[in-house]
Formats: sequence, C-alpha cells, structure tokens
Amino acid sequence: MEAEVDKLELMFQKADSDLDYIQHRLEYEIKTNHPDTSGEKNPVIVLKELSAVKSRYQSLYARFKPISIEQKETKNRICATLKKTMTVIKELQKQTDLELPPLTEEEKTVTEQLK
Amino acid sequence: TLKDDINSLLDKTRLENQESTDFLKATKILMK
Amino acid sequence: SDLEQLCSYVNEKIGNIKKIMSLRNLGQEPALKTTLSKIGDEIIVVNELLNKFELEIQYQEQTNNSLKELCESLEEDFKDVEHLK
Repeated sequence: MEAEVDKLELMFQKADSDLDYIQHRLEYEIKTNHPDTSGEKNPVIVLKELSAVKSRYQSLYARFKPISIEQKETKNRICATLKKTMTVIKELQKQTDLELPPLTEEEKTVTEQLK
Repeated sequence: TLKDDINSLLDKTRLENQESTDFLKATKILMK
Repeated sequence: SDLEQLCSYVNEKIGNIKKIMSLRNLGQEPALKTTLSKIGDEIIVVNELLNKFELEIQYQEQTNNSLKELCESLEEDFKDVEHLK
C-alpha cells in the first residue's frame, strides 16, 4: 500500500512539474511572438493583470463587508444608549423639579434626524 | 460586470460613509 | 478533502494553460489585438476604481473607530446619569 501511495505521489508531482513546464513554455512562446510594442502588452501579462485585479477586488470586498456590518451595530448601540440616557434625564428632571433649557433648534433637528 | 460591481459597491460605501459622518456630527451635537 | 484540494489545484493549472493556449494565436487577427488592448485599458480603469474603493474603505475604518469611541463615552455618560438617579 505504502509503495502505491508513493507511486501516486510521484505521479502527481510529475504532472505538476509538467504543467508548470507547459505553462512557462507557452508564456515564453507568446512573449517571443508578441514582443511588447509601445503601449501594447502581451496577452500573458494582460491575463495575469486580470486575475490580479479580480483577487484585489475580492480582498477589498472581504475587508469592506465586516466594517459595514459593525458600523450598523455601533450606530444602533449609540441610538439605544442615547434613548436610555434621555429617558433617565427626564425622570431626574421630574424628581428634582429642575428646569433644563429647552432643546435648541439644532438639537431638535438632530434628534429627529437620529430617530 | 466586475467594473459594474465595483462601481455599485463604491457608491454604496460612499453613501454609508456620508451617513456615518452625518450621524457622528448629529450625536456630538446632542452630547454637548 | 486533501484529494479534492489536489484535484482542484491541478484543474486550476490546466484551466490556466487552456486560457493561455487560447491566447496563443492572438497575434494573427488584428481584431483580437484591439480587443486585447481594450482589455488592457479596462484593467487600468478598474484598478483606478479599486484605488477609490480602497480610500473609501480606509475612511470607513476611521469613521468606525470614531463611532466606537463615541459609543463608549455615551455609555459612560449613561452610567453617570444612572448613578445620579
């Protein structure tokens, strides 16, 4: 069994290096057939840049997603805490008969906005 | 389509950023 | 799953080679050449979009930190008000 596995492993390694050789040989052939003229890239480079752009997009998207979710959660937490705080302040106001200055126009607008 | 995806995501992020900036300003006014 | 990974690894390599094979005859047809240079131009445009997107994400990370700081100080205020009560 052990020998069979080793043999299989060798086959995979050989296939891997053969594939590498074919790819490099093809790239070399294309580069020699299409030397980089002014402004024109050879197709292999364009292909590599295309996959680089795709993976860059995927990594940026992976970075963006959790931040966007976390931002919504934090905003909800802020609104909830603000609401609780305003409620307690009103209760304190009643208990102490303390007259607080009314909300300014700006504060009213902003409160509406946060609602 | 990759370009369209990026464009729509860019607009979405810009909008979210604008909203968060306004939200921050609003909350700071109330906290004064 | 190791074998599956191995297979997808080999398949990916074979896929790449097929793609490059299809590019091999590119020089002959001028129409394909223009398509190729158009793709090259598009890649530049997309990279510029990704640069903008990356800047927006950096701004978003900063805003996120400010929101978290604000949230913490608000929660401190709430505790003080609760204590007062």
